Amino acid sequence: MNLFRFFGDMSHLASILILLYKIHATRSVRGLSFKTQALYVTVFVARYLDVFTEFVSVYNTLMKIFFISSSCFVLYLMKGRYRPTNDPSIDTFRVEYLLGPCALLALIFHYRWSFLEVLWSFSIFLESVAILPQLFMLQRTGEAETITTHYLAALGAYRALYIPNWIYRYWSEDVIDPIAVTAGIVQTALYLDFFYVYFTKVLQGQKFELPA
Amino acid sequence: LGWDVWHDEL
Repeated sequence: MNLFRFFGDMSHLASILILLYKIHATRSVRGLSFKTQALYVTVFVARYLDVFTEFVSVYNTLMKIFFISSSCFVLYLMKGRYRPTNDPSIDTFRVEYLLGPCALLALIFHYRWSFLEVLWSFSIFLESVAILPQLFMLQRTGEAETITTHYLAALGAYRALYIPNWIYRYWSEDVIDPIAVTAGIVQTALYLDFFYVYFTKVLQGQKFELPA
Repeated sequence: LGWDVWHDEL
């Protein structure tokens, strides 16, 4: 564990707490993509099934349980308690265009030919594009609540911090995980456009608005 | 170079 990864994980944790706070404070899931949240549940369940078969550390196990349970809880909030505030008509990204290619990539690129390993690869590829329905929705509506942009920024920072973590691990431990690194770089790149608007507008005290 | 399966990250 190095500081890049630790702060990356903390940023991921913070992003989920910000998301739960947003839903609680505004009593609404407006501006959130149900499809992205459902993809995160898929990602976490597919990857962290190994919580039953592998033990890395107490930290690792607790985080896995937290990510699975909090993502499921968010889905419940969106489809249960706050359903009336969810607007599926603007959440129109076609997720099958993500699921199919990711499944295919996992069948081609994996470290071992076993069910859990192919599922692990699938989750890595899917995580890299899971934010697309949310970003697509943002693009469509052209604006976002400030708190929602903080959520996205924390989520993007988590992925960005994993990149120096991999460089550090390559240098200090001589290990490299080409599947995670490739997908991680793609995932971080998807946030660049968002980060530009976040830094130039939201952090200057303005509302998140995209040019018409 | 460690190409071993290494799933200690989240």
